[in-house]
Amino acid sequence: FAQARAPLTSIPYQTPVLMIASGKGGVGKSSITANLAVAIAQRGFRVGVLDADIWGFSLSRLLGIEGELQARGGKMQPIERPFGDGVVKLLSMGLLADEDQALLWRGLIVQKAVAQFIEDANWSDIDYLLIDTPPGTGDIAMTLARLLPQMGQILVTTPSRAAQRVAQRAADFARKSNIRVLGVVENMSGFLCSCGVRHALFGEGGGRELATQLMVPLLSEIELRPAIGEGGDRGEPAVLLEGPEGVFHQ
Amino acid sequence: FAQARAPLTSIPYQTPVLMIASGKGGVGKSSITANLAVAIAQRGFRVGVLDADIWGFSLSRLLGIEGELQARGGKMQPIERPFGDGVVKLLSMGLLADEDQALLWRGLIVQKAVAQFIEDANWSDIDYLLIDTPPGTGDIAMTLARLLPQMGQILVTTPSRAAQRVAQRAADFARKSNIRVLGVVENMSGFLCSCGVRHALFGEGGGRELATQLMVPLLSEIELRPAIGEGGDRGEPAVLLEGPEGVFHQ
Ligand SMILES: Nc1ncnc2c1ncn2[C@@H]1O[C@H](COP(=O)(O)OP(=O)(O)O)[C@@H](O)[C@H]1O
Ligand SMILES: Nc1ncnc2c1ncn2[C@@H]1O[C@H](COP(=O)(O)OP(=O)(O)O)[C@@H](O)[C@H]1O
Ligand SMILES: [Zn+2]
Repeated sequence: FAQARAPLTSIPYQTPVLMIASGKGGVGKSSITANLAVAIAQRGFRVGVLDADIWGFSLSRLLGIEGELQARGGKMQPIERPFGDGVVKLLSMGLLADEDQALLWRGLIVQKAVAQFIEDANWSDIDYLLIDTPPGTGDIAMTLARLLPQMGQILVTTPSRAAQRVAQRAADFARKSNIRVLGVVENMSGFLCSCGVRHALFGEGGGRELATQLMVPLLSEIELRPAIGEGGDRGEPAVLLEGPEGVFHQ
Repeated sequence: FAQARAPLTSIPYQTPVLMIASGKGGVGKSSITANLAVAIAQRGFRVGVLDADIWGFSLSRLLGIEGELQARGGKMQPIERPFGDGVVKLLSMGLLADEDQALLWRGLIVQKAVAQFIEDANWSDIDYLLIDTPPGTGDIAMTLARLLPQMGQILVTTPSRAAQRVAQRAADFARKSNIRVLGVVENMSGFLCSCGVRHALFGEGGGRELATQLMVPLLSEIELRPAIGEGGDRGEPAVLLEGPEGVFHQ
């Protein structure tokens, strides 16, 4: 049955598809998507990244991948950049022409655009697909679930109870669409000053509590580190300098 | 002409209406809206707050104002809470019944809901109206501009170039709808450790640069302070403890 549903896209059912989601913006979801994509690629894999976060469009800048989208044989071609032994291939709403972006910004053609970025794109040579989604994704989750039944979700939150509560809502929505929640990543867990004092700038415990409530693993607790923000601004994800251990603890 | 357009709502044209906007989530827009509302109310004013941020619904929690919305004479009644010599009156999407919230979460009835929260609400006794909007507000800006021609916009950003760039887009959209941008607030400007070292955790200069580009004043540079997040989680905005100077520098 799942195989019967999958053939609309060029993404084989066996290709792991990860939806990176959050309940609210600003928890670092796009930064984590970029660093995760590069960390996997460096080990010799081809990692597709679909940036469906229309307000952010951040992945083009975060990955240092720019250019105009080309179509070949009716299929949009993701833009590639090598990292270590592998490659990241990006398809982003941010790489569309300005007038299309204006329509997206008004929320008018998002569902249609997301479906096109999956069905009318050349994703044939990838080992993994990561999908960056708009925060609080209601309808987008439903569209993705229909097109990519193998997809699993990773939820990003900060330690604050507020972020955790709204992440819970995003998880409920995913599960209603039969999307499996694979785990939680807690970001901005704390800040360690050079003097040795550690500050809980955005609260404590939200990630652990969310993982417990959802009965999924807490995959990682990522500290607040200026290197991550600076890497993002330069288009050189911090994982390149610091390695996955520097960014992801597990 | 403006008077002729205004009478659809119970908000007189002379009542200052402030739209608090941002280009992306997580810059602290809702926290700033809550603290600003309380700071004004404490001086003896009646401050209306309309929470149109459907993903966040944060203002109910941030202001410590809860309850079920009641209608009287066909008008929704904001829920009140006294602060200092004044009062804050809240109307929030977060105070609606669960099924309505589910529809909002799917983005289906947002424009309609926002219009209702303005036209079918009792805003007759307020001195100021603050409107918390979803980040990257395309259509909501247009709806609000149509109903509240006197409205001005305050843009919230962080020091990062990324947040500044997407805030620029939100400003362009506002101006297209003839909304005046009144100023920029830069939040999370830096973090001062107890040891005396100051860290620029989210970059530097984004607020200043945005204000310059838009030719509007940089109204405030707010430091990262755990008290602000903790106050938000408890429903006791930090401005209550620390005063406006503790939260807003100007
Ligand atoms: N662990 C971290 N340490 C320091 N800065 C971070 C971290 N994670 C994210 N950031 C910064 O926080 C801001 C928000 O991150 P972003 O990835 O855009 O969030 P989202 O995609 O959830 O909106 C960006 O300026 C980013 O560089
Ligand atoms: N100046 C600040 N210092 C410390 N924490 C802050 C500050 N401003 C906002 N926060 C915290 O950052 C998070 C995001 O703020 P929020 O107001 O929800 O942003 P937005 O409305 O833009 O999504 C919340 O956990 C909030 O408590
Ligand atoms: Zn220190």
